[in-house]
Amino acid sequence: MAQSSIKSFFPTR
Amino acid sequence: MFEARLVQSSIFKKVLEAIKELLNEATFDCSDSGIQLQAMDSSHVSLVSLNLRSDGFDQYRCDRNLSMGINLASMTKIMKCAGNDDIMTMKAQDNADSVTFMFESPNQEKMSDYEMKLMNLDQEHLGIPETDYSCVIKLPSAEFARICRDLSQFGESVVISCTKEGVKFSAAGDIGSANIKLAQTANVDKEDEAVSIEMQEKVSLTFACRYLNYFTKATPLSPQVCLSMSAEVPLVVEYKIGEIGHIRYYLAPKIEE
Repeated sequence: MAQSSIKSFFPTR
Repeated sequence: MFEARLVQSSIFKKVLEAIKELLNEATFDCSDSGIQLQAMDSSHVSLVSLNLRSDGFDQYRCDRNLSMGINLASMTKIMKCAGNDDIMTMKAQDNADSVTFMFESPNQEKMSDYEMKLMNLDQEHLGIPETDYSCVIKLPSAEFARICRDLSQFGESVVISCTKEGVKFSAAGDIGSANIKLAQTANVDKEDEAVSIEMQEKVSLTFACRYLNYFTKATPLSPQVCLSMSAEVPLVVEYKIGEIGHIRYYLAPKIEE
């Protein structure tokens, strides 16, 4: 299992 | 000018304990609605969102929006100087380069003030989409902390599976495997000890124990914790902070290679 990044779910405003 | 007075400085002490291991520095955004903080951990796997509403303070004044870049290790040192029952006041001039913390002992015999330099942090802000979660689990925060601690002995990841029967936390590794199942409690006399599950559809996701154990540092803030889950989106771990606000941790899931 690979750890995903929180940034891939929440767009930078 | 910004000035916020809180009779219970213990709230701020607990808030610092809840974020200081996950974050090194963060920006406290002060406005007339209150104090907000949003920051990712250094590896960008989790996000912390803190909200303290102005009406939760005993006195609150914020003439102009103010962003205070704070080194959390320094602020922790200052908060350690406060007694749990001290009254705390945070004060900063507009576009100041320092913030002052004042602590008054309950009998007003001891008055302390600490001035801390502010930092220039250009932290990126993330947009958190409103989500209607498939599963919302409320459980005693001490129970959740215990589960995360126990299961992290078995493996680096915890699988959280939620069905209508209940929620299951699983871990596996070199020494073997572990499963902890919690069923919804029936009628409990004490609200704080209830386990409640609202399930739209079942969900099973995998998360890194390390971060869950960072999040449970917020346990002293609230007797209950709320876990919100949907397929393939970050887990939300939320602790209410009295009547003044909340702290929310978002954790990106582990996904099949």
